[in-house]
Amino acid sequence: KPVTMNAFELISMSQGLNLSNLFEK
Amino acid sequence: MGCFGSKCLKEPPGYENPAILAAETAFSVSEVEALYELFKKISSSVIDDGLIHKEEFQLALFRNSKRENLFADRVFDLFDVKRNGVIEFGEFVRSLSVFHPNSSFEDKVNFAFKLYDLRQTGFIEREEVEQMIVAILSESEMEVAAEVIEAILDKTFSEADTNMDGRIDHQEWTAYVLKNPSLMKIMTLPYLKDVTTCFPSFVFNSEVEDAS
Repeated sequence: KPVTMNAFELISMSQGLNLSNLFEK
Repeated sequence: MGCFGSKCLKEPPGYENPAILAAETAFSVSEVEALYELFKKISSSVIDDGLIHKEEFQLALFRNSKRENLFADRVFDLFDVKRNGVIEFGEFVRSLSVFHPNSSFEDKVNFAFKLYDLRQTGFIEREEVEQMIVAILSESEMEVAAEVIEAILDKTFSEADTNMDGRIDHQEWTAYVLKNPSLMKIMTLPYLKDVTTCFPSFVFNSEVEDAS
């Protein structure tokens, strides 16, 4: 199967990069 | 400059004047004051000393102060510009400013490069990208064959590492994200355009007359 996703797309899915959580009440 | 009344007493170490921070960042004075409400909340969640410790950062991100995460660690380290193990208010505002919708694409690209350059060598190396992929896969409890990880790395480096030296330099990174702008989505927080609404209580502590 050909790989369609690049590494950084995958990495950007990390919860640790989701800083919007800082603003959740 | 003088220090009148009790104002200075309640300001913790690392506190900076909102007007100065606003002048240096994408935020208005009111927005900096609203961010101070958020900062106070996060920085008092475990140790009430007016500084954000790593545990407090993890707690704010994950609702769990013990949850370790490679990327949260990297973000914390980049916010901690003085490298003294805590995030001060000025560091918090200046770093968050990069994530403001109005901040420059260049600032976002530079921050992301530093984030992914785990070993701070000035290059994003294949081993670093592999380490990050392994971390994200283990975080999501996905089991992926080593060959698939290799294929993802091959694809990424064949696209990004245009001089084929096995690592991505700053120029290659910039060219790569210009071709793949969706990679910069995580570098913009729409909330930051709306912080005064998220933290309306800043008006009670505001030092500026026009806090609207």
